[in-house]
Amino acid sequence: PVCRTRVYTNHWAVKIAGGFQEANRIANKYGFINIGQIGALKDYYHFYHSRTIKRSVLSSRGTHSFISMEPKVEWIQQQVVKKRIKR
Amino acid sequence: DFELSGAQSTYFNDPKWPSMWYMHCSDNTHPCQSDMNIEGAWKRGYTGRDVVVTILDDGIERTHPDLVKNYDSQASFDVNGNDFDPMPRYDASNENKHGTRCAGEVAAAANNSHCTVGIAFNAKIGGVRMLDGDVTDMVEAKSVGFNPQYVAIYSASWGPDDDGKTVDGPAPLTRQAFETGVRLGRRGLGSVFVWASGNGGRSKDHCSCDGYTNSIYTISISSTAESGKKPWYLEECSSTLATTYSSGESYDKKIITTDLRQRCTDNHTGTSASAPMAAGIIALALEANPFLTWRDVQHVIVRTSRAGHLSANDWKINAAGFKVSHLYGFGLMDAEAMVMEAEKWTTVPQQHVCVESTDRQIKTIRPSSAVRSIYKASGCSDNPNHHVNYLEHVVVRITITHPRRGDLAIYLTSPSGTRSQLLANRLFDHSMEGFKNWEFMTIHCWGEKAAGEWMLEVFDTPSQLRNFKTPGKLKEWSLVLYGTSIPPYSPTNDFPRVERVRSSRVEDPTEDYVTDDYSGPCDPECSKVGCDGPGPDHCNDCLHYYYKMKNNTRICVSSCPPGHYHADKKRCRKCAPNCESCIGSHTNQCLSCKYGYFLNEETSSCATTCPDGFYQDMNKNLCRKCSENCRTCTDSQNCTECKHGLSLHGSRCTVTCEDGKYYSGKDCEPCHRFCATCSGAGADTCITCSEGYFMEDGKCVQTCSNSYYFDHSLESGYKSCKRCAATCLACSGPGDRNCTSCPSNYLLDTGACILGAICKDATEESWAEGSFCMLVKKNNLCQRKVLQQLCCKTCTYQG
Repeated sequence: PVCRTRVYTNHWAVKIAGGFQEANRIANKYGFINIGQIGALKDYYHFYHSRTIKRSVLSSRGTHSFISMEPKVEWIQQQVVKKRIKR
Repeated sequence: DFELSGAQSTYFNDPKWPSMWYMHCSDNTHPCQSDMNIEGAWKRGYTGRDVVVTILDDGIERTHPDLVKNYDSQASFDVNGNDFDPMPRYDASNENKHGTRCAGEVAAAANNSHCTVGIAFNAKIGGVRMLDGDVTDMVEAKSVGFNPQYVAIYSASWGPDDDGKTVDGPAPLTRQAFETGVRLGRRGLGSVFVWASGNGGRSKDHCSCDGYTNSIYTISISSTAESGKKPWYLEECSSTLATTYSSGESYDKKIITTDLRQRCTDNHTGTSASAPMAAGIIALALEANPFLTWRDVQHVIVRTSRAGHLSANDWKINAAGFKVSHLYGFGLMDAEAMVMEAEKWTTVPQQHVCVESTDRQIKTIRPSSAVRSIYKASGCSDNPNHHVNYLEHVVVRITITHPRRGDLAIYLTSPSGTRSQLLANRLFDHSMEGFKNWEFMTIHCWGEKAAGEWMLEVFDTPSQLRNFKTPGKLKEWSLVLYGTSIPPYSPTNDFPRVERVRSSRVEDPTEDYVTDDYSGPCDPECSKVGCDGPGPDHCNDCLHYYYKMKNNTRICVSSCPPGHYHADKKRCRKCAPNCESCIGSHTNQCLSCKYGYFLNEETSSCATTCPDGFYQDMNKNLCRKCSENCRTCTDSQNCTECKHGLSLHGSRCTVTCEDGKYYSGKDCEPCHRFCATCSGAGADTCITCSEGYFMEDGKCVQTCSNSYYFDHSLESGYKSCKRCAATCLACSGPGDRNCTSCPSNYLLDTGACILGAICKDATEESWAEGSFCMLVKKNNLCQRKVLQQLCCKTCTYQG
């Protein structure tokens, strides 16, 4: 069987209710940088954390992980590298 | 813009045009075997004008001579670099050529004497750079959801590995981006996603294992060689909707397109060559009817594609009369048929989704045998909001555990008896993961009735020795039926479904939509007054705005389309021809301009060139004012010509002063007395020197300084002092043979400065001057250079 390793990045997708200001506030609180809304997906934001490992086989665990406990954070996902091939 | 008309065959001066066999018949003595009727669509006036296409790939060379005309910065973004410039990253291997190649197929400019011609050569083309970095769910979601109100068609020619062992698809964000795109994109008409079906022919891959091409939201495009045969790379798949040409074997003709570094190529191949072709054809159809929804586009493709000469051993006609195969879907796309169909198209009724959950009894899949599960579907007939009577896509959601996933093959048979293969055996897939809620999709039942018995078959064919103690299990499966409750096509959409005859270009006489007894749902843009049909052109009154088409049809819309403004009584009226948005119909009431035109903010009018005193802001399509003293400029800082009485200094215009004076910012002031002309007050700002003064290192002097010599040559128009060679302390001319004095530790020897250390050492050697060096001199050996240096004092000593 093929053993596939997930590679985690230092980028997160976060769903936060309350608009851009609220997303910024929560990002600042946990040391993230709010890069902006993800495409046309309302309430979904791209967060970046410069003080975590850029690529890792382990998901990130630090105080910034407590962001998921914020009441206004509805969903959060650390981004994983996907292999994509040009056809 | 290049226009085509008449029945004459098309000619472009682009050098590769004669070789573009997939666009025109090169041999006029015989009818074409089969082509995609691109010229036919062009001759009907459709070249993609005002349709925006973007390529999701590794970037786009926006400066390519064939792309620069149609390049659209609003349809472009760099997701990898998080900026607005999608230029590819250049490296020695030209790895990032892919997006530029795909873009050329869609919208390479025509008749510009360069390279090639795009299928929609007047369409706007952009690129999203997203493959040249870590691809994540978020990167994909940003890409497929980029500027959905502006971009109409997204073309993607990538996906999970086609290695025959990967099962992968869009993660939650990208799934949501697709759904949002078709629901809200293009002002509610839905974004059109075109996808290259898989390239894993040699790896026995199956494109049902690629959740992108397998999605109902993407138009999955496969390839055929010129001969109509299956190219070596092509995967079979039940979700493939249609086909365009691509390169095949070495003896087949190739696809020509733009290439990185402003070149062109005939090496583009694979399904990557086919998907952008389809995107280009769809752009022609959207120009013919900009109000086609994302589902309308798929319906138009289904109804106009044809088997033609494409060879496959599984062509079948389904119960709705459509000819379909696993290699080519509904067949080769036909651009002319599509634009004709689009012109008269009536929006299909609202899509219903019916989820039929079958029994959850776990069934064991024995090796070398099959499991069959039959489910009697009603098409949710008891629920009017979900009732599906006429099928579009059919999705089968399956959970299977299995010790070797590649040994599985899955089939689905519709109530009408159409059997499609959802999965074939995959030689290289040794995974023990099975399928967990994986969605297989088929388009083979398009147009058939949904109600009746559906049969799922799962075959297990062990390809190698396996542990049979752990057999596979079909844990659960459900049917997701997509379609409409009422017939999707109005009489105006009706024409023979099976195999169009290429020569029959005469339009069917269109009938009025007879809807006296229409009781179905109205378009969301209709007001409460009601409607006499399902489309936005059947409303008795509009909820928001309406505009009139050329044939006087009234279309209800949520806001006025580009090129129109909100006039009184809900009516959208046309702006002046060059305006994209406006506040009135006059030429001086524009708010923004169509592509290729620039808005003059002072006159509110659009023109192709900006008047004197203005420059073109290419990013915002504006004519902006030059700075005060410029007559023409390239931007606010850089004058290229000055107003009368001013002269250009660098990129700035200043007052011109007479010789011997300079402009101080207020007035012309006299130069320093050493200067004949100058740029400022000091002696070091001279441009030329006064009589009796010489230029020395940018300043004028009366006599040359030490380490400078007087140059009589008038080389630069006047006499000057030039620096001596580095070895001289002072000199009388250029080079290292004109020294007149030397630095310490150097000795002057016939105009050259020679390091004196050797001579000094010789005098201090135990060989006294009177011994060795005197012998040298006595024997006339001073002429020898080595001895002359060694005994320099003795040799130069007189007597």
